[in-house]
Amino acid sequence: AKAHLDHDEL
Amino acid sequence: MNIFRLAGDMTHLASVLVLLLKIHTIKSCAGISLKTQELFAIVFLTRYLDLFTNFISIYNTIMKLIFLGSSFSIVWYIRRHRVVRRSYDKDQDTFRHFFLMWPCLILAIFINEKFTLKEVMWTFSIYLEAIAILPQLVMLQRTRNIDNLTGQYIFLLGAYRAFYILNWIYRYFTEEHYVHWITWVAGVIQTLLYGDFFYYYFQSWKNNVKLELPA
Repeated sequence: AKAHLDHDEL
Repeated sequence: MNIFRLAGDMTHLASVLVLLLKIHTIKSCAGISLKTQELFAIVFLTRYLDLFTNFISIYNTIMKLIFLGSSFSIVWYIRRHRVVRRSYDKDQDTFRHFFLMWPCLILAIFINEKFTLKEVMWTFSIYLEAIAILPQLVMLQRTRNIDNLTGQYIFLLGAYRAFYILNWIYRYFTEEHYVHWITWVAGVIQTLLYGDFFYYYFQSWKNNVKLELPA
């Protein structure tokens, strides 16, 4: 899944 | 960015500011667990290893810097500041906190999304954050009498966790492929740890009496 390793949260 | 995520970040930021306010202006860290603060500093350090390599937004970068800077300065204040460190209640803060790190590290090595140093450290920080509040909760339970700022600090931290769960629910329904088992399970466990505290916090608020935990 695309969002998986984005770590766009804090 | 949705409203729940923003509310979560803002309550997290507010919790840090309340604690810094207490330490900086009243020059007291009474009731605050150094062990928990040290764990939070390690959490941010290991989570934001990608600070300079993975750009998300200006907002994210600034918030990361604030959380890193504030967590390390809080630890510095409690350990090193001439006046503040005298108010630190060492005898009530006896949790062997570094032992919490081993199970988190082992779990992160085996349960992660990708076996790279950065990803394992990130996962470690998620697991560690989930239980980092434990020394603080143990200390609260022991001292029982909680001053307003300490109570607000822990309430805001719990609120931050609760808003993040709402944020995940929102993102699950609005974004494609948004499934984060590791963060979700760790995050729900972390939020549940605040449950007991929330109960007594609201009781004291409703009855307009000073917050006090039962023995």
